[in-house]
Amino acid sequence: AYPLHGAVRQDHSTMDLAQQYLEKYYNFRKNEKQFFKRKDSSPVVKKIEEMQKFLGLEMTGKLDSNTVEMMHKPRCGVPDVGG
Amino acid sequence: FSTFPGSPKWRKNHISYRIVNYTLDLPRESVDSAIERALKVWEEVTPLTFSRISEGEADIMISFAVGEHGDFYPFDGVGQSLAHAYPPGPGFYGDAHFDDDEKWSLGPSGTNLFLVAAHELGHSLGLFHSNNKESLMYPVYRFSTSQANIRLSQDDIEGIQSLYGARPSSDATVVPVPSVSPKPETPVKCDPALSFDAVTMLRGEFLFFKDRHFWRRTQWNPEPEFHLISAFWPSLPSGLDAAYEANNKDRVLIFKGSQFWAVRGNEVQAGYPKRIHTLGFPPTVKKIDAAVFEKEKKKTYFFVGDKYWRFDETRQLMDKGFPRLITDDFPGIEPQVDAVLHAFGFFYFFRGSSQFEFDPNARTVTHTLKSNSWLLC
Repeated sequence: AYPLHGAVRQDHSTMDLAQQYLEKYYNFRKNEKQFFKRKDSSPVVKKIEEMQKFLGLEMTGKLDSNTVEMMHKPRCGVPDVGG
Repeated sequence: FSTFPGSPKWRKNHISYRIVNYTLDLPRESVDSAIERALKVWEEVTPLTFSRISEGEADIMISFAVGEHGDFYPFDGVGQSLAHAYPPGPGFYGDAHFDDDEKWSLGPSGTNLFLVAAHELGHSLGLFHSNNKESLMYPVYRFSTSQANIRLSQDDIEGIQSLYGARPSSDATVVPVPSVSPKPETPVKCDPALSFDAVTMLRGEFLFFKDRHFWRRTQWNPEPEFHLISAFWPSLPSGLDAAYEANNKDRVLIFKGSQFWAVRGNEVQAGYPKRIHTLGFPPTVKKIDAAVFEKEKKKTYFFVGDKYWRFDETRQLMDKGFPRLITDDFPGIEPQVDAVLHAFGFFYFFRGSSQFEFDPNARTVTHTLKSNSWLLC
């Protein structure tokens, strides 16, 4: 029932957080919102993996608990990718 | 490490900064000190030097703001984004903005301004984020007591030196500062060359400060304990200049450069640091070498170069007729003094690896010992 199979059960706020986080820090463009594509080809999954790789998390491509926890931590406002 | 696209950097070594406004969470002096220390972190590994201006356009403009603040990257209330900064360049480039919805602090609670400023100023100098979790330029905020004095990782040093090169090994115009190393050396208690930065008593215990650490000798355990300064007082700097206990006030004053802090037990008192000139020193005095309180007379002696001042702790004023030459009133004690202790009726002057026991009644040096004799060496 969840777009990202195997992810932590999400509510809208977590999904919103992830979207905002990826847009703000990983140059995720809004027109690439495609949560309902197959997980192994989803740009969202790839973006999540990019974030996980940069931040030293396991690259699951999912919004697992460690990833969600990391997104809630205070941080610098400068993006991690791009300029 | 990484740099911004195109690797922008300052094309000069002398960079100006200005603190445009202040958070109400901290005293102004604390904000000034945190920013100065944050810049020094980078200064110590590059040829860069920083000077502060109080008005006009500086290279790095530092400000506190909330929400939308004019650059289309609004802050977001408490948590999440703490601050951001721009890479080197004209106008708003190089500037650093801090989210004033955060609770700024100098300790482990709230958001540590010194730590965040050091990170943001790395951006102001041209560093982008690092994916190395041990690096200062890693994007996620992590405060630990060991970071109270920030040691750059090798990754941070390689990053900044890829832009500016290393600090020159000899430069007559540079004031010597302790070098920043990714693997700091720990002082060895019985090193025959050991000298102390500052020595004081605190509630009956003897404290001997050296670099980032101090030894603590209590009256019921002669074997000294060894601690990080930051483990007890996270907001204090390392490499202290002087310390003394005004024990009629249960307070230790700690000096570094032109500032001093007051601690009571393991709490740094609010309203500090203050400038040493508030004690009555002239502007020409930039730092204190050593300080000691004489309980019987309720006077504090401050040693600076070849002179000393005497401060009346009751009136909270410098005594008239000072400064005087150290050699005139303490014959046998040669300047410059590293630290002084008053105990058992004697003054103990620490100078390098030697210690001179001075009898104030006889006005003579009675014993010469090694500085670390207090540490059972």
